[in-house]
Amino acid sequence: PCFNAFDIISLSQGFDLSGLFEKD
Amino acid sequence: MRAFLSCLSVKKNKQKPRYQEAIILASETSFTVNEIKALYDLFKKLSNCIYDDSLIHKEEFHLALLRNSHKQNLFADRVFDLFDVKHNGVIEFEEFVRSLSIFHPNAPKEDKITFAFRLYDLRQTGYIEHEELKEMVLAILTESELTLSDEEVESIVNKTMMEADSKGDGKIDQEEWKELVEKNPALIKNMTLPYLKDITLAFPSFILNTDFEE
Repeated sequence: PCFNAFDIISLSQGFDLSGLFEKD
Repeated sequence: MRAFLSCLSVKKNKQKPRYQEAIILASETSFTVNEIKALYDLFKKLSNCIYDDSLIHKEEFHLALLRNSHKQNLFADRVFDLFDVKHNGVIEFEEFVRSLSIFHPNAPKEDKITFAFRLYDLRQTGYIEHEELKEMVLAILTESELTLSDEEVESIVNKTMMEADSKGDGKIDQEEWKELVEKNPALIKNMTLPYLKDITLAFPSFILNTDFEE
């Protein structure tokens, strides 16, 4: 594998705070 | 979905901040007073989705991020716990603004690096350790419904530890984390929310509808 673990972890939906700003 | 759509109907707020409090918050964060007004309307929607108490509960936070209030997500829990500065199980408006400020494009990179470190320091020991890193990799694999063998997961974690642990003591401290981020700035890309750059333009209705106490 050539992935950095943090690169993979950062893809979590739980980190995507843009969801807070969705209107619907 | 029905519960989420109910977020769109702003209910009576119970903790209306005073204008002076908004000025203080603006002076201590990356936001302007107008942006804090916009954030207040956003906060009202989020905090009254399930419980009509103008406090963001974990279920409401999950509903906004994951579209499901009962879905388990290690990382959403970690973000919630860091936003909940008082550790009383809810996010208050001031906590919401101060925490989101770290995600502002203009916020200091140092703050973003520190916040990300705290997110990954699951057991709050001051270090990111092998087992924590493995736990987080396994969590994202579960979340993504991906399967890797234990050997593959170990290989990813070991490689990352070798790359980050420059002192060779088997754990990543804040200094090593900072060095890793300097080499790979993309590691904190999710610590910046472009939406916050000009939330008043992105959500003009928030400003029009906001009613701070003068």
